[in-house]
Amino acid sequence: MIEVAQLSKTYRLGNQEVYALREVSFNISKGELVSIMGPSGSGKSTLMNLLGCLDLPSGGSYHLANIDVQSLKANELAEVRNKQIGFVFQNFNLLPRATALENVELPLLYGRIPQSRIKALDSLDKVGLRDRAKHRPNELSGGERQRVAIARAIVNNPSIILADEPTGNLDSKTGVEILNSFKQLNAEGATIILVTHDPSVSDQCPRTLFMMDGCLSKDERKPVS
Amino acid sequence: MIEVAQLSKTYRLGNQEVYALREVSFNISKGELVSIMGPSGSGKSTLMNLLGCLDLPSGGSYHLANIDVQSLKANELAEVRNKQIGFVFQNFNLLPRATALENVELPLLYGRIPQSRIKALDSLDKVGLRDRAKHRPNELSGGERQRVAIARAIVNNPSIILADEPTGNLDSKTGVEILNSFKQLNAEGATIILVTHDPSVSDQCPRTLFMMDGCLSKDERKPVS
Ligand SMILES: Nc1ncnc2c1ncn2[C@@H]1O[C@H](COP(=O)(O)OP(=O)(O)OP(=O)(O)O)[C@@H](O)[C@H]1O
Ligand SMILES: Nc1ncnc2c1ncn2[C@@H]1O[C@H](COP(=O)(O)OP(=O)(O)OP(=O)(O)O)[C@@H](O)[C@H]1O
Ligand SMILES: [Mg+2]
Ligand SMILES: [Mg+2]
Repeated sequence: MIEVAQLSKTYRLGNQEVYALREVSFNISKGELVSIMGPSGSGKSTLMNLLGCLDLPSGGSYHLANIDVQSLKANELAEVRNKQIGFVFQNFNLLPRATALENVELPLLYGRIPQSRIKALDSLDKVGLRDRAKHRPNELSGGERQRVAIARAIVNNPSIILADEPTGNLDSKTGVEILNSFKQLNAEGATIILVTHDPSVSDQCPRTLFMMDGCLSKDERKPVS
Repeated sequence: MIEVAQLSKTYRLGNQEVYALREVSFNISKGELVSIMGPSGSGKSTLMNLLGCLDLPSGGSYHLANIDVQSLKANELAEVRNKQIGFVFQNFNLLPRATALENVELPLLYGRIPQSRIKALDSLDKVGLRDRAKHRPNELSGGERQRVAIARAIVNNPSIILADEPTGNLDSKTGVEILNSFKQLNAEGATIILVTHDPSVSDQCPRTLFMMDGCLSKDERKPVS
């Protein structure tokens, strides 16, 4: 499903180079639930942006469902992002002038999916925010914004969910509820990759990729209770 | 030092009222290290904004160092915020077009403090980001932005530090380093209030205020190893 080979990303800043990702290689099969951990600045979000087709690598290759992502045109990449991938951003990326409901509805409108309003309300309901539907992002708490971002990522039932620290702003009880939603979606067939700093989230994933200084330092599979 | 009596905050949204904070009362003495915990949406950031003089309550009173905050004019409130309080925002609130160094330097420039550039570099060094000084926020990882926000809050040695989920985007090792910086500042006399969802952070604070639905549900003091 996801095949990454020698994937690299270098940022240039003035005359300085930042090697954010260095020749990372791994495969993820359809239906896996994988966590990614590592120190702040180790390249996790950079990797997620490449996996989510939001950015292109400086080197190496990325095949998604056997398609070489670097061979796609811009509109084809947009189609993949809209139809196949649900992305929860570390900083949420909500539209500031739209309500929670409008933010969640957006991927459905892009994809011309019918009954978008009902589906969006349903998704908000799943993250416990039905009564916040009319609030704009600046009228929501940090954890509520995070949950709107999650609701938006799962609303069109994507086959791949990429969530960058989805429980960072949530208390443990709400975090557990969100993790259970992800496990439910995984049980229904979605391939899920979660970046997390929380060992209790990572412990519930059968596989964990550890990042260090832009490299993959360890690929650990473990039994999960 | 901090005296809060029947403090309330109600947001109005169209014809709906949101009781974000409901008659909260507590006192915090100079030099205390206090954590605030509670479910997402329970009013923690709302309370922090009032304590930080960033917003005014709908009811009740807030005395800071014996001054009734509601009696202050706008420029006096700005003076208190700049000279006495260091605030770490849950969503960082960094200036997007300024570098990390310029962001950290800003409170010193406002306060006309000399040697601002050296002090700002020193503060960035304390959070492990000396080599990210020239990066702008969108050229930093989530945890690096959080640390720039922390560096900015502590750069002018404030007597009160209000940190809203300061380790939410940090791996455990970096989070421990940041918490140790706060404990060091507390040992040097700063009064520190941390909102956190992380029990391991809260366990290191001798006192924890628990919020629930806008109310203070418990005020717990405990011995700390
Ligand atoms: N400007 C606003 N208008 C209307 N409602 C608001 C506004 N700001 C916050 N709220 C609501 O007030 C409640 C408390 O918000 P607050 O940000 O204090 O929560 P919190 O405890 O910090 O949550 P979190 O842990 O998710 O950050 C939330 O339910 C939120 O939806
Ligand atoms: N646009 C950019 N220009 C230059 N450097 C960048 C840029 N974006 C990220 N970086 C750097 O690349 C490194 C990796 O960033 P990345 O966001 O992938 O880290 P991360 O593992 O997600 O960290 P965190 O846990 O703090 O979110 C960081 O050190 C960061 O400073
Ligand atoms: Mg990140
Ligand atoms: Mg908050």
